[in-house]
Amino acid sequence: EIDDGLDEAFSRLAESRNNP
Amino acid sequence: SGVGMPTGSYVLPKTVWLPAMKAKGLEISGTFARRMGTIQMDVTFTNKAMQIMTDFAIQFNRNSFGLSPAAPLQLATPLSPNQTIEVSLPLSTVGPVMKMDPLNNLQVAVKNNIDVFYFSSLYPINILFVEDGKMERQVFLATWKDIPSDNEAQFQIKDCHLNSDAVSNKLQSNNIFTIAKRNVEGQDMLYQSMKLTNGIWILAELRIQPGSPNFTLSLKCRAPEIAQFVLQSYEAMLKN
Repeated sequence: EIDDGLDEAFSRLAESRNNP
Repeated sequence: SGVGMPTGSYVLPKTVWLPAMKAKGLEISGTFARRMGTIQMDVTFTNKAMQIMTDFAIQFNRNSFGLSPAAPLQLATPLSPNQTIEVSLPLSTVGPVMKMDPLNNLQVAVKNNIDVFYFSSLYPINILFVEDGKMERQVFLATWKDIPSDNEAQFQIKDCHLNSDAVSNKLQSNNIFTIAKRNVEGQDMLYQSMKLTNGIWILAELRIQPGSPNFTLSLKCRAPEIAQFVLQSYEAMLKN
């Protein structure tokens, strides 16, 4: 998949959901 | 268990919607399916009376998502005593809309040469999941942030023995699309989207802990009353 710069954003979302 | 169709979408087994004793000998059972982008009502008519049945017709009451027969009900021949006929009736979603309780309730009238009969059935909301329900990743992130946490519903899905790839594949064949997958501290977190025929988007986060059969499903939607019906669909798909 093309890196559209959103990979990092999803990582941050997942991290924040795991450690609110 | 349900019947797998060529597209891989899940179809619940048929149940009796109208017992013969309530309809002067006409028994109606059925289920709902989505095949190649078309919603279908799969109906079995059985004549348990002692006279022939003819002149069948079907009509729906207005309902939450505008479900309506897209073609007349056509039985190839009259229904003789003890005869069974199976029909797949295509449905559209452009009929009159009225919010039902529960949301997925469909009230149906069937007529034949003997009388008119009424029954209710509950359809699984996944028949409304459209084929273009994969949300742009950027839109997903913005929408997820935008929908307040008060509109988030969280559920446990228990006893599901699938890994995250199998889950994604199974859901995708039912028009639930995985947009991103992240692993955080050993948990797989799947971000998913689906869209209903009326344009309502549903965003999901599914947490899967390797080795644990219990998943956590979080749903965000601008119409939060839909969440419990989406949960029912996830459970049916993942456990069948």
